[in-house]
Amino acid sequence: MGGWAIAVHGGAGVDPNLPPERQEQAKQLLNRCLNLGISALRSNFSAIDVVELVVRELETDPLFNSGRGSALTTKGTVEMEASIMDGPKRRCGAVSGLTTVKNPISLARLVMEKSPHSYIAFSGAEEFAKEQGVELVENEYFVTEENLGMLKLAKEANTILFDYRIPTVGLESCSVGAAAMDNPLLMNGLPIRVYAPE
Amino acid sequence: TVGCVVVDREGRCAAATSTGGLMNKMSGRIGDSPLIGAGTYACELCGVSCTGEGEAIIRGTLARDVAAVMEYKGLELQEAVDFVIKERLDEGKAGLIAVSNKGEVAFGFNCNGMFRGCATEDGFMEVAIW
Repeated sequence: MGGWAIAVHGGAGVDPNLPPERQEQAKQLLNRCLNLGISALRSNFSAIDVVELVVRELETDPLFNSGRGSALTTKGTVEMEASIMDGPKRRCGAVSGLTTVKNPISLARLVMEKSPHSYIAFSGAEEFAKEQGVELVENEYFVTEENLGMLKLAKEANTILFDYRIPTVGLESCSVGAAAMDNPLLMNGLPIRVYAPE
Repeated sequence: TVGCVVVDREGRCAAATSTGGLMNKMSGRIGDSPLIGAGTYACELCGVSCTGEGEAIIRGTLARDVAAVMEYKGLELQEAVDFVIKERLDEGKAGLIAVSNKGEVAFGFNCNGMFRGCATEDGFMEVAIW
């Protein structure tokens, strides 16, 4: 049997021009979360408790796309989702469409432990949150100025921003334009060919 | 999207993922993070949390596949992560972190970067982006 191990992530697909100070901020948050998890593991916390503890910290900090600092819907609101899974008995809990729950990961855990289901979403999840007495906040709490700016950018580009390889039709080589023209159908704001295998 | 995977001293694995989804997404859109087996999975062998293009992660059942190739192909953790990132994503861009019940930690991604950090009891610790 090996010792304990922990890993955290804050998202994939990074802006290639991310300013150094933002990179440093991200590393500091990742370090803080790692150390939070390490001290819990050294105090013999169980794995399921540690993953919830660390993700709560990441949801509370606005730097990454979760909890406060979440990406915005096309309406400029926040709809959050989360899931948690405990290896030994493969127990799991998941939530989607949350708009007022401060820490979605803790509600996902309550779904796993206090409900007969594995996944509860939208209004049902909000009702369950009220029943369970988890901390609720206004949707505005999750919205940051930076993300309002990002949403404006995404709307102007008529696309969704999840990484930086989104083909910009017309501006680049005509092959990209041509390909897009061949198949102008868009899905989620992207040329359908991105989803071709589908 | 944020995530954490842990194996504790008893060899128990767990995984957790949380997200706001995609900027400018349609209201009601559900991504990979809450889907067990896609964005998040944990069993006796390992714990996995994914991030990136949700639609590609869902279609590839990415998190479960790491456990499956360990179980059925006998791959070690990092081999399993590399295999899944290379073979299961089609054109999608994504990344994942994973731990095994042997106290190993691994990660993989096929995009330009992933915010990540990992540590093990024998003193290894790394925080990186690119």
